[in-house]
Formats: sequence, C-alpha cells, structure tokens
Amino acid sequence: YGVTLPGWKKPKLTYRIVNHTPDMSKKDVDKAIQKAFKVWSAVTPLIFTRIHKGIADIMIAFGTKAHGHCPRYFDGPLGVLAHAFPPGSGLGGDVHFDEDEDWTTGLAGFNLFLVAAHEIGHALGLSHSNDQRALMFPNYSYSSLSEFPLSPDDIRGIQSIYGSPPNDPDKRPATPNSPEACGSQVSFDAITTLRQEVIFLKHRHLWRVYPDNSEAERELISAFWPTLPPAIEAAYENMKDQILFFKGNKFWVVSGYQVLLGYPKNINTLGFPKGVKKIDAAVCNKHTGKTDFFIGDKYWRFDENSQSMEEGYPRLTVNDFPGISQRVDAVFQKKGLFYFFHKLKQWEFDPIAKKVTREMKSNSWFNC
Amino acid sequence: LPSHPEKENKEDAKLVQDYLNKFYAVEPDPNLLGWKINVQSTAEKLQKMQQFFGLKVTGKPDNETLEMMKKPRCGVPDVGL
Repeated sequence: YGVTLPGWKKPKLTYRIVNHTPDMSKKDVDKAIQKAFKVWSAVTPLIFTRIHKGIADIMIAFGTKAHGHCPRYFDGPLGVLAHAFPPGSGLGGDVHFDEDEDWTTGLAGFNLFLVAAHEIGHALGLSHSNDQRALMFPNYSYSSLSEFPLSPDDIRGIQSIYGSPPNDPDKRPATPNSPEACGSQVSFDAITTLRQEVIFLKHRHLWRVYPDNSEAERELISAFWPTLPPAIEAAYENMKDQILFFKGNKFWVVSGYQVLLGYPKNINTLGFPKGVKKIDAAVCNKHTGKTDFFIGDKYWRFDENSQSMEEGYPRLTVNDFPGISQRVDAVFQKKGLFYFFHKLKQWEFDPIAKKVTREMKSNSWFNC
Repeated sequence: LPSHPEKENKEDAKLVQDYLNKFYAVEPDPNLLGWKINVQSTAEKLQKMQQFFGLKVTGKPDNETLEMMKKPRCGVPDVGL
C-alpha cells in the first residue's frame, strides 16, 4: 500500500453528492456511495456524515473531459474512470467520476460502489497499491469478491493512518496461541463457502481460501463484521448469496459487509424446538436447496425454499451419512461433495453415493 | 499481417506517451523549482510502470505492457505525489 500523509486530522468527516449520474436512480447512487464509505468506516475510527448544502470535506461530483476547476481532465468512455485528491482543503478530499462511463449497480459497465470505494481510499490518504488483490490497485476489476473489496493490504494501509475502529474487541494484541493454519493442532469452529471462496473460522480470526489455491489470507472476523462475536459455532452460505452465522441460540444473516437488520435472531425462529440450545455445524446443499443442521449425533433438515423445517427430523446423522459418526465441528459443500470436520480430521462425503470417499487432515485446504 | 503497421505503431506510441505522462510523471516539487529538474526518459518511466504492475521490466512497450495500458483505471498517478 502507499499513503499520502498526513491524512485527515479529525475522525468526523462530511461528504456531499453534488450531482448524480443519469445512468442510475438517485437512490441507487446515494446507496452505492454510502456503502462505499461504510467499507472504510468499518475498519477505522472514521465517521462519515452526508450533507446536502455547502462545502463538505469530501465533495463528490460527476463530470466529463475538463470539469470545473479540476486540474485533471477525463478522456471520454473507458480509459480513466474517476479520480480523487488526498485530504486537504479546496479540491483536497474531492472525488470526481467520469460521466462518459456507464455507471451501474452490478456487473455490467462500471460498478459505482466499487469505484467509489477506491476513490474514497484516495480521499482518505491512500495512494495506489501494486497488490493486484487490493482495492487500491489502479486498474478496475469486478469479481465475485467485490462485495468484500478490502484486502489485508488495504486494511493495513488505512489503519497505518487512522488506527483501527474504537470498538474493535480485537484491539488486544493477538493471543500468543492464535493458531496458524498450518499448525499440526489446527481445528475449526465453523466453515462456510462464499461463492468461489471457502472461509474457515477460528476464535477471532478467519482464513479466506481462494479457488486458485493462492496463499490463504488470515484476517480478523471483526474487520468484516464488527458486530459478530468471536468463536462462531456454525456458518453456511444459503441460496441467496448470504451467509448465516450461529453462536449459542442466536444467528446472524450477512450480505456482503452488511449484517441484515433485525439480527441476531433466536434459532427457534428457524423451527428448532426450545430444547435446542446451539448448532454444531450447518451446510446448504446447493443442488437440493436443503440445509442440514448438525447437533450432537443428530441432524435437522431445513427447506430453504419454503423456509421451514422438514417433518421427521431430527434423524441420526450416521444413518443418512454412513461413516460420519463423530460430532460434526464444521461442514461445507464444494463441487457437490461435503467435507465434514471433527477436530484434526475431515471426511470427504459423496451425498449421491452416500459414502465417505476420503479422510484428510483438517488443514489440507491450506497448501501447507 | 497487421493492416497498417506504421499507423498502429503511431497509436501505440501515443498511448504509451499519454499513459506515462499521466500516471508516471514525477510532479516537480514546488520547493525545488529553480533547480535543474532531472527529466526521466520514457524508458525509465516505462520500467517503473512495468515494475509496478509486475510485468517483465524491459523498458520497451511490448504487447503485455500495451494491454495493461488499455485497461480501464483510476486517474490518480501511480507514483510521485
């Protein structure tokens, strides 16, 4: 990462959206920019407030070619998409978007949220990073990870200027025994997929394992979801691009960075009887749309479409998953196969052949 | 065979020059005005750009470098602020 110091000298910053692109509804533009600011406020003490009149610290505008007093000009479609200025008065902190681009909320054209998050990084004092996975890498690229645009490089960069958020429970130095993925004694609290990624959770940390088998990244859970507690007990990705996290009798639903409003909720809202106090592991079978919740030696089945628990459960896990006789710590599905984890071991299970096909060490996904 | 090799070369040369001037020109430090400013050669700037993007550092506008220069990107310079 690179920085242009000294950064803003105050934690409370204002922003103003001076005009809107006609490519998107005003509401969508406002939402994209608000979400882009949240990317940074989630990992720093900074607080952003929108104002509708006058001079804000960060003035946001759309323009083409030569625009206003800006010393830089845009170049029509493609090429330069946007630019911003480091913290300061006048143009300092301002963000400009090239109106000749096609601004969108999704994959087509250029995703306004993603570009805004990058430019706000500049407006807060970051310069370009040569880490291709970083949000502050100069070239535009939208990928399935774009809901989580910050890489560890970005987080280190911005926290080198502003520090971490005040309510960061992990502010304490890492406990000496914070596990490394390749340690011989590694086990996991919970595991979930997220599109192409597999996310392993342990204590206050998570590891993101990418499909291209590049090195796993270890990060603090709170860097993404500050309101989630440590030591999550179960997690799974549902059919709606969301992750559900479970701890005790509570569960949270997250979409991207956002923990959905109204959560945590009690697990009995899913249909569990009062006697069930916690969930050991959960996995949604993407082929059937059914989610299996493993508790002790039994499991429940939940229909994601009807959002209701199926009749005739709980059943003994070993009866329907021959070979899976240990309590399940964590489970996830990849390419149709299930991977059941218990302490230092994992079992690859073929749900169609209904048999265990391999036994491996728990950390086999980490290129150790 | 490329239809107009010399025309393409001209376009590529302009792309390279524009890109390097926009993103790899070291902006003169106002405090140093009056001193002899060391004007970087195109090859030096090109090497810096290739290094930044993890390309083969040749100092020449090879295909890989030209492809990188054509990607949509942010307008803030990569160096020298």
